[in-house]
Amino acid sequence: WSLPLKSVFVTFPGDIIKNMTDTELAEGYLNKFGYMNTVQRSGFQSVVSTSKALKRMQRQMGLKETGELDKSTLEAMKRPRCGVPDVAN
Amino acid sequence: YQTFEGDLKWDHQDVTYRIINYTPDMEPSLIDEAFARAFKVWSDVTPLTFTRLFDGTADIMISFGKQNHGDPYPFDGKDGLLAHAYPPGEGLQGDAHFDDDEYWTLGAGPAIKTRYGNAEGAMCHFPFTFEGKSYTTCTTDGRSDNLPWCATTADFSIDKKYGFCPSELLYTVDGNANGAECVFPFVFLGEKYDSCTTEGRTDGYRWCATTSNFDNDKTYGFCPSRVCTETAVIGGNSEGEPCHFPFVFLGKQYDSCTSEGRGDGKLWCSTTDSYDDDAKWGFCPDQGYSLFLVAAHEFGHALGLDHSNIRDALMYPMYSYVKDFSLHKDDIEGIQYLYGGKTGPDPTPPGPKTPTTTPYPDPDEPTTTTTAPTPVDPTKDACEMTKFDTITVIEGELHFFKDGHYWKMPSESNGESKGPFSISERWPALPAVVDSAFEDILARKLYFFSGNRFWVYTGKSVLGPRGIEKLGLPNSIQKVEGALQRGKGKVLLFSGENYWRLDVKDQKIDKGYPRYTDVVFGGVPNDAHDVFQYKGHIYFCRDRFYWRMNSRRQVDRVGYVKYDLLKC
Repeated sequence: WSLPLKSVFVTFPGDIIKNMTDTELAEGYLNKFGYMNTVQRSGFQSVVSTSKALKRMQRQMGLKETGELDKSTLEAMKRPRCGVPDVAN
Repeated sequence: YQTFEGDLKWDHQDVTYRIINYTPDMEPSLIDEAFARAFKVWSDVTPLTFTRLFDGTADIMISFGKQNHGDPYPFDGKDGLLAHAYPPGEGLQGDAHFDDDEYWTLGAGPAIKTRYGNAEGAMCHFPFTFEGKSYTTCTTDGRSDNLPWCATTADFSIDKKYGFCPSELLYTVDGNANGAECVFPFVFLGEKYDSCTTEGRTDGYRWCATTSNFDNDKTYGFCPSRVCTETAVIGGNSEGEPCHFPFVFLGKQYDSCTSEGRGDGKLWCSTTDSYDDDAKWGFCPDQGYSLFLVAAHEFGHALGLDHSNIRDALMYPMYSYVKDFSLHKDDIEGIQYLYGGKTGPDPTPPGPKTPTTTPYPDPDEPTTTTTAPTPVDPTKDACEMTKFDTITVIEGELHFFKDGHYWKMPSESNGESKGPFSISERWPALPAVVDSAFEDILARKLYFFSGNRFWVYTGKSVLGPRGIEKLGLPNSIQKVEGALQRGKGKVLLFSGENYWRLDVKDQKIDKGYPRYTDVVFGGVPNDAHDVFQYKGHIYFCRDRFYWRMNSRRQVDRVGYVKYDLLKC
């Protein structure tokens, strides 16, 4: 068996740079789909903690509500989806 | 299910849509059909109807775009965001946008509707065998004209059924050349091009000239995706170009797509023999995303539904391919919360396209003698009339006036016309020919116009005849041909190519009139001999036909008075 090839990551010209860390991906996702900033009916804008935002996203997606960035949550964030936010603002 | 803040929804049931542009990934007719089926998902369970417009502004404007595509929410290249849509309302509201960095199919790999050949536009059958070899894409094998083709059954050798695949040598999409094929070579900015190019554009779409010189003729079109042909790439920096096998990457040779060099596991290839030298690449086609499923979801948004947290619901945010789709209970509850259930007949299975207006029965065919209601005077059958003096709504029912008689059409849709009745029996003061009439519902009065005189009935009592100049109309008017109640005690009176606005309370024509009919009511004949309002639509009649206009002043149907209104 040859040693596993050391995977070399290449930046492809014209590629949408998506090589971001899992935490960056998660924060971007939670922001983009309305989980982080919620505008209360009263109009008051509140920023919830990442853990709370994660729990809300996990509930919306029917995942286990751990508040942690676990594997299934990360996978769900990488799946193709609609661009409309999940939290109606 | 969720609805948007304030339960945003359309304030009318006849929703219109317009397809602004097409993705090159699929045949335009397949795209039209996918969108029509996506709308049908919702019209099957609500009273909503969806009418396609081909110009002007529709409620739901549908377009494809990449990255920054003209609204504050850019797309993000291949995968990730697939599409988005806005809740009901004016302008951008209600519109649906699809990311054209995606590979759009019907969800199960290349969806190729053939052209020409002998298969009458049938879809490619993948895999198919030809001369003992199996093909999973279109091929130019067996041809010397480099046109990609496919079999439309599993074995070409047996069935000999085939058609041509999308190719810029056969047609182009959008642009200004009405689908004409490319001309190679063509000159653009003084340069010669032997193939489609993205030069001159920033959106990465491949295009070509449809004459030999674009600089002179300025005619062009977009090149259909050849993803079905030679594994043309998607996205990257060579959209639509074929993979080049073998190719070299980091000194290693590859004979097929690879995910090497990427952290996301996506398959890609080089479009030249060496990625190391040219860095020209793109993603290899996969099953693609079902345009029908994504559109059905986005149209849910455009009708007022937000995301659902039911994993199997159509309005769940994440995409998942379903072969035999049916709407989930959660989606149905959501959309019926907004618009109620389906009131009309059960959805009929998709059959051959029936024209929106019933064609005249063929005069040679024996007309089936239905047991028509025995009219008072059988020679006066409303269905024998080619044109009425006037049509109007009185007490909620359509009334058709002609030569001293009138017929009534009950408001329920499957009713049949009743009559004829004698005008002079019900309204003794009126002449035989009534040019137009309208009902002032609040004051419970009926106005009748004939020539340059008018009568006002309140129950059995009548005021008139009086000259129409009493209302402030010019006595140059020969006759008033139509009347439209506009609410707030205002009625529009039509004559020739003009109309006036009458203030019924003051019995006076408002200032600033007349106005030209065709300026305000675009798309209808300006010599209509009858104009009336019925079930939220405005009808302009000329001869046997009517032009129907919806509440947003868009002509959404042209039909036969006889068949569509009188139900003959």
